[in-house]
Order: sequence, then structure tokens, then C-alpha cells
Amino acid sequence: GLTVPALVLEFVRCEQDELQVQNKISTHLAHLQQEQSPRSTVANQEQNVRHAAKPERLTTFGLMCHMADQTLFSIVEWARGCIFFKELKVGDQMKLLHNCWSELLVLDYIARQLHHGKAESVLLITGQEVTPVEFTTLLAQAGVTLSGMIQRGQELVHRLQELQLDRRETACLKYLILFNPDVKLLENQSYVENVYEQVNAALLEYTLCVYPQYPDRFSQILMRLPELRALSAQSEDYLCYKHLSGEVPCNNLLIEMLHAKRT
Amino acid sequence: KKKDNALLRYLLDKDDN
Repeated sequence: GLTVPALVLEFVRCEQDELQVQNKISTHLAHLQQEQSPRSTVANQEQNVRHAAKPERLTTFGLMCHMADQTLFSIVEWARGCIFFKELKVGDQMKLLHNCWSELLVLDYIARQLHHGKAESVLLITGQEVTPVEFTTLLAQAGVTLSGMIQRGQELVHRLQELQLDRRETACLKYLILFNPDVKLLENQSYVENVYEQVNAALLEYTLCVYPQYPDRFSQILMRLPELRALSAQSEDYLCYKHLSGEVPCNNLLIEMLHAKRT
Repeated sequence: KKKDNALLRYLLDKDDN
């Protein structure tokens, strides 16, 4: 019999119901698109005439931002329910999330593709599948920076696919990212460092116990974290640039997170 | 700066029910 470390089981237990998240976000985005649709209601039309302005149709990029924003809400919800995180004061919780929100967003995307298991298509958090043809079109329209980042993401997916990273390991990675011991000025610094060490130890124990034939699996997994961090940093820079040029829809958690790190 | 973090603080602080 295999003994999965209790901590790893606890991490899996704290995972959100994917279908619930999917329903919540797809409903939200459907409403949003309805609101933004040029001919949605008579009231809207009247308003448009009055303001003499065409309602702006949500661009693909704008839609992606809303999707990322909604994903962030679900990430915060997840963190709130996490073992260890609950014990921290809100100030420390905020500092940890400010530090890692984009890494958790990128990991969320990557993990979804990984467990989706279809190399040719991309699965969105809404449950929609982007077909290879649509994906190619999107890449062509995206511009060099964005398409480069998406491709970098796909490479990371492939690497983790080769490793066959499982769901329990994915859950551990989320904790390693959340409890980053490099975050400074925490009220409870030693607690965060201690949790990080505990998660590290649990993941090591898990890989040795479940995959004893691959003794370097643990380090192989950890080696992907700097790549993830680099990609998320690039995504943040890109979002900042888009935000400054007024292309990111406003009043949301995404922008608040962008500001928090830059100020 | 504080105003910038209002939404996150609210989300972390709010009661579950």
C-alpha cells in the first residue's frame, strides 16, 4: 500500500469544486457579454442615442482580462479555505497574495491544460474549448508579445505533461507558491517559512512514495517553478503595459493586484 | 495605497455567511 502524506491529502481536500467555479465564471461572463452586446435592450439603445456613443464591444483581450479577474476571485476564495492560510492575519494574507497572484493564475491555466490532456486544444476556466483552428487564429491576432507568452505557457504544459504531474503534486505546487518564504515584512515570517518547509517535505515524501522509480522527480518538479515565475512576471509586465494604454477593463481585482505590486 | 487594496481586504475579511 502507498501512504500518501496526510498534508497532501489535506491539500487535495481544500481544492475547489471545478464545476462550481466553472458555472460561476461562465454565468458571470455570459451576463457581461449580454450587457455589452450592442442590441441587447431597448433601454440600452436609448441610452446610446443619448450619449451619442457606440457601446464598446468586448474584445477578445478584454474578455480574457475578465476571465483572469474572475479566476482571481476564485483563487482568493481558495486561499481563504486553505489550511495554514486561515491562521494568518489579513495583512500577511494580502502580502502573500500580492506576491503570487500572477503565478497562481498561470499555474491555474497550465494545470487545466495538463489535466485536460488534449495537446491540440485549450480548455478555458469557463469549460469552453478553444479548437486548434481558433487557437491558431488567436495567436495570429495576438501580437508578438502575447503570442510568445501563450507559446511559453504551452511549452511549460508540455514539460509538465512529460513528467505526468498529478493532481496532488499540482495542489502542493499551489502551496509552495502561496507560502513563498521570500516575501518580506510579514508579521509572521517564521510561520510562513515553516509552512513552506512542511509543504516541501510533504511533496518530497509524496514523490518518493508514489514514484519510487523516479528518485529525481521532486527536483524535476521544482525546476519548473522558476519558469512559471518568469512567465508570470512577463504576464504582469504585459498587463501593466496594456493597462497603461487603457485596454484593460477597469474596476476589478486584477487591476488592484497590478497596482499593489507596483506601488 | 490603502484604497488600492480595498477589494482584496474586503474579500479576505468578509464573513462566510
